Amino acid sequence: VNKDLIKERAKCTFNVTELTYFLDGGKEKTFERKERERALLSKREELFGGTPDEYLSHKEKYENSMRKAVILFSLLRKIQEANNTDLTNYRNLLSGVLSASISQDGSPFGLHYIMFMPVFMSQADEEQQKKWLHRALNCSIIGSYAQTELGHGTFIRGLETTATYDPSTQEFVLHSPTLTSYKWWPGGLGNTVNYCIVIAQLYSKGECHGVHSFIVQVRDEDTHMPLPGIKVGEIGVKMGLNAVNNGFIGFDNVRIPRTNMLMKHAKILEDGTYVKSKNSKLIYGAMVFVRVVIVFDSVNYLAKAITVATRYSAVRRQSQLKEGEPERQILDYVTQQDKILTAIAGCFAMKMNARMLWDTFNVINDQLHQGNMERLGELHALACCLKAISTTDSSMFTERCRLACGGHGYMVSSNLPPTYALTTASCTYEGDNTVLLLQTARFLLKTWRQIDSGPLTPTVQYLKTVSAPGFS
Amino acid sequence: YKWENSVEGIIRGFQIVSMRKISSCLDLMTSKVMSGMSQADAWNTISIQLVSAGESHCRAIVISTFHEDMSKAMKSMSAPLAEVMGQLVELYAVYWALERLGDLLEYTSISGADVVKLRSRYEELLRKIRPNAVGLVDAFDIIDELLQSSLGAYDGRVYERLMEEALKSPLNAEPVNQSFHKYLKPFMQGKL
Repeated sequence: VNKDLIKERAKCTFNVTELTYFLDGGKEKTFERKERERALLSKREELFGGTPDEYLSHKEKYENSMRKAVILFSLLRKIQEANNTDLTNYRNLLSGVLSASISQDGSPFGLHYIMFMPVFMSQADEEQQKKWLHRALNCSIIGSYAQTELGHGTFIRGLETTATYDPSTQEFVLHSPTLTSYKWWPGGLGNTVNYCIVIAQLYSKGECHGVHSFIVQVRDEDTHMPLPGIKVGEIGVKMGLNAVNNGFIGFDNVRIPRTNMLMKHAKILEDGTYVKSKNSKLIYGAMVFVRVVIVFDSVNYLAKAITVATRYSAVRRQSQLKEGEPERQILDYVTQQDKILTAIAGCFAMKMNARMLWDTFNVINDQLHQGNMERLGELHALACCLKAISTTDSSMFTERCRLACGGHGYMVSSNLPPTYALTTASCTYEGDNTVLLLQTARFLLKTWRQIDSGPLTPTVQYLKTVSAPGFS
Repeated sequence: YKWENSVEGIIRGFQIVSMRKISSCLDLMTSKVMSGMSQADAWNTISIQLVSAGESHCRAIVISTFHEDMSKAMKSMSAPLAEVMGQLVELYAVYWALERLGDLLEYTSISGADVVKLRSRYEELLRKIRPNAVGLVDAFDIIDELLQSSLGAYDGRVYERLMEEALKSPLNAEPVNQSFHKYLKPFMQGKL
């Protein structure tokens, strides 16, 4: 071990293991994480050996990431089989194994776990869960989630893809009427998945009932050939995330059974009668869950960046602070501390906020399922702004860490450029940050209008305190 | 209300900034709508300020959650660890106060003298946390295989790893690259 790092570790004033237990959420959680890591390391050569990804072509990168993903997710499947009932365990798996992905460029199976499964679990009825959930859990089928279209992003009411019910055959006809209606960006959709949850405008008896979710088979389960009427492919090279296999898909009057509409909430009866959801807002649960996972992800990415920059800054020596002295560790320069120590503080701050968001999500999600919608707006606003701020900060602090490592930090082998590509991508996916902050502002303005008409929910309670007469 | 250069004071400051921005946005919306602008156009016109209000609200939440939850957690921590965690919370609060100084000067009673003290406190905190920097990141306990970094491995063999990675470049697989004979040599010899 480098001598400077030995010295740094010797002068640390606290017990590092105590802090590790705290960060993991307890000694047992640390042991569970170590267990998962041991499983990973049992496949060390297959997962971490070979030519570095950056020297591979786009196609080879995908093929290599698929090879690794199969190894990694076989392990994940085994771990999950032992703990498949607990949402916290599921989230831990996502945050612990998936986001600490073995690839610097993401994984083609990511969307299956992060979007396809949570959305399916929250929107599929019992029959549908019986039919598909087990297969999805053990990866007999692999799915993606297609909402965004080439010409339509966050504004989902503007989506153009249609699902028109035909009562004579009890089927939906899925159709992409224009180029702009092609689904664009879903991870794994390019060449990996054989199923997909598709969001489309539901038409029945000549009436539009708004956007709903449908499970659609995209490729043959045996040959993996795209099914008739489906035009599917990969969207090409991006700034990062190039192993995620983001894809596009278009439908040319593709027929799917009525029972493929996810019908836990709203339904289409055999004769085409539309049965409205008792509470259309219940579908928000899965969206919020995804944003919670993104906040945890941001913490993980930033933890990597600060680990790299801090250790490097202890090893790297540059310039003399005073004449005649040996070159100093760059961590001794205050400008370097400004870049790194604030990033460390930011990482800890976001970790605590991710935990708070997770706890709040669980409390409010339980209330929602009991029919209490009182805090839904608050949860949505909180998840929106914390997703926005955690990804923005993670990206900004990661870039500061890269700058703290000078030219060496520009090397892909430092893992700082790929980490920056991942963090900056998260500023736009699952809700562009500007749009999310506007949604938070909408909630805040509504709250402000009602400030005198009753008690406020916990996260905006402060507005009452600081606006009290004579306060400010 | 009087400005305080403490973590609680900074949190209060951010809460005031958030409240004032929200209130200002609503006033602006109302006056634009009253003067005949549609609700949607009024919203679009002030959307930069709305985003800023959303961000300030979130900053207030992030700092106060960090402070409150860490204060609770510190009660069950050993004294040396609790001390470092307290320093991190304060560093974070002061950092964002200095980053958003414009907002604080506009909406709170912070003074120039307070700002000078905050800057000095910031530098003092950096000095205090410096000896524990490596320990703080070691605590994340990210194994080298997942960190995947030539600069950040636990053993600190930075230069050796950088060179090992450089040698993996396919351009180092042969002493002379074929492009020399195909392109460079004819060009250098004026044959192109």
